[in-house]
Amino acid sequence: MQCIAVINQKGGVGKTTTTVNLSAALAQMGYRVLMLDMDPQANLTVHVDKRPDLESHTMTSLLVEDEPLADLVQPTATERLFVVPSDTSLAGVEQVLANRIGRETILREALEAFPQAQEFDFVLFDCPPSLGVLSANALVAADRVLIPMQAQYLSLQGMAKLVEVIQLVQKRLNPALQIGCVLPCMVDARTNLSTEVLREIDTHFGPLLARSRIRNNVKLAEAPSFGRTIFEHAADSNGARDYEAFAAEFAAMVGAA
Amino acid sequence: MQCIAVINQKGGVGKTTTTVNLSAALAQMGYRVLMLDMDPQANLTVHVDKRPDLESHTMTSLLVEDEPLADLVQPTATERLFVVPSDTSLAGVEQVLANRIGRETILREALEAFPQAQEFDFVLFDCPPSLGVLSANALVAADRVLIPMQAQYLSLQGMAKLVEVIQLVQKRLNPALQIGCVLPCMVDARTNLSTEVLREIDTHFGPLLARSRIRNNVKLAEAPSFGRTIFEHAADSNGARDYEAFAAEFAAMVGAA
Ligand SMILES: Nc1ncnc2c1ncn2[C@@H]1O[C@H](COP(=O)(O)OP(=O)(O)OP(=O)(O)O)[C@@H](O)[C@H]1O
Ligand SMILES: Nc1ncnc2c1ncn2[C@@H]1O[C@H](COP(=O)(O)OP(=O)(O)OP(=O)(O)O)[C@@H](O)[C@H]1O
Ligand SMILES: [Mg+2]
Ligand SMILES: [Mg+2]
Repeated sequence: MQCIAVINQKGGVGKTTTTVNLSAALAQMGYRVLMLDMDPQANLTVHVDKRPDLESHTMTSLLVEDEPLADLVQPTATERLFVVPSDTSLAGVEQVLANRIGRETILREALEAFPQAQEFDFVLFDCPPSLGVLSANALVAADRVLIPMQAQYLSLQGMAKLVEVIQLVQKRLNPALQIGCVLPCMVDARTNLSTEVLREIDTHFGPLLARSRIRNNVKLAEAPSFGRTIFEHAADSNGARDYEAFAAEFAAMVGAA
Repeated sequence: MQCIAVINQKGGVGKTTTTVNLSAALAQMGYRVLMLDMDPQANLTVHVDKRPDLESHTMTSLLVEDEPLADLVQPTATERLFVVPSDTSLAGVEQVLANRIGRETILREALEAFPQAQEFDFVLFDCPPSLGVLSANALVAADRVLIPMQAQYLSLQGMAKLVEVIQLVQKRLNPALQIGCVLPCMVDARTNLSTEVLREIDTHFGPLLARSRIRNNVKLAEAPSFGRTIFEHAADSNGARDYEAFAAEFAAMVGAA
């Protein structure tokens, strides 16, 4: 079981879209995949048509009330694809855990105690646009980091800080953590800006830069409004093809082939 | 002096782009405008070509070390437009202030004690993509809220939570706070998605929906890489025209004409 943190504190770069559609593409390839929604906005949860009500059990129950992970896992409409939903109460976790000893290791502990761990090939964490305790839990529990990135200048700005935080987690809490790759999202090859920023990313991250590119594609932005993955909403679209190609590259990279 | 919180916890919807270019458009109209960068990513700071070094004084000095606002204000390349920069240390403010009495009212206090308050017509706060203590400070200090919004489904999801938080601040800490308007950003009129989501925003927010629309325009995404506002980078672009039109609508709305 490989754990992957999908993270970038810059907002709106494609974290949720990547977590859902990469996971769905890996499931299509035959892998069993679990997605954890670690964002209080619960965009991933909505994207796969789950709407947590107040009674239901979400990521908050795991992080705050020590509810076992096995009780939280739900199936999605896609075969071999599962999800642990989030809800807006997750926003309060930062305060609730502020003084708890080892608060950044709660998720790792829950995954180590997860009896069905051997049934899953991948677990992907969709992180919020910040580097607080929720993202820290994801980085401590992860084997690799996947950094979606918009091919735009402001998105480039935060990369140094993100790498700094990852290195701190590697040093203090998770020495085995590796940066998997940087994935350019929402790429518009018609504009010079995309090309220039991609060149800049290549200079800084060279070998870590994925070969795949996720092109700007309105079908990817439509899919969440139907509670569907790109494969259910528009299987012939550029969005579907790009995530399929990236899933193949990603599986080969982590040696899961 | 009108204080405006530019806020939306959804990431990447155009908060920073709106704060910079609306402020610059208001400055062009003759108003004196101060921008406060409340985001640890410091995108606003970079957008107007300021690069805080470790010695310099930023929002962190105001919120954590009670440094007076007057000492932090810097001019920009645009006449009548000023900025208080941020830096990545602002990310630590959430923890540092966790147990301080009245931590959400620090910014309001600093503005009340600001001797040059009468010299400014507008103060705009660029908020991070979260609803923590930084955004709370902005909402407590603000007279009005401006909500930039992407005409996409996932951006629609968080609006109910945002309105809930605004109402809580109105009830407990800032009864005078009003929702100014909801501004559709990055609108691509060619796609049905934009039109559908705009219709949905209209049903929920009707009278609060701005008449202006900010169209998708690559010049707006290029400007920050030169440290310039849209007016310095591409004064004839759709981006410049759209923010000029919105600034006129906004000034009329707040009765500052
Ligand atoms: N390749 C793409 N083409 C077109 N639209 C896209 C693409 N990827 C994502 N989007 C849309 O762009 C917006 C931002 O994407 P998404 O919500 O996945 O980013 P995020 O990084 O998860 O945001 P946040 O920081 O708020 O968590 C969404 O409305 C999404 O539907
Ligand atoms: N109207 C527009 N047309 C094209 N690009 C835009 C437009 N508005 C913003 N952008 C670009 O989209 C990206 C997101 O915008 P911006 O950073 O202003 O959003 P934000 O809400 O401040 O993000 P965050 O949540 O990370 O603070 C940036 O790269 C910006 O340059
Ligand atoms: Mg997301
Ligand atoms: Mg911003």
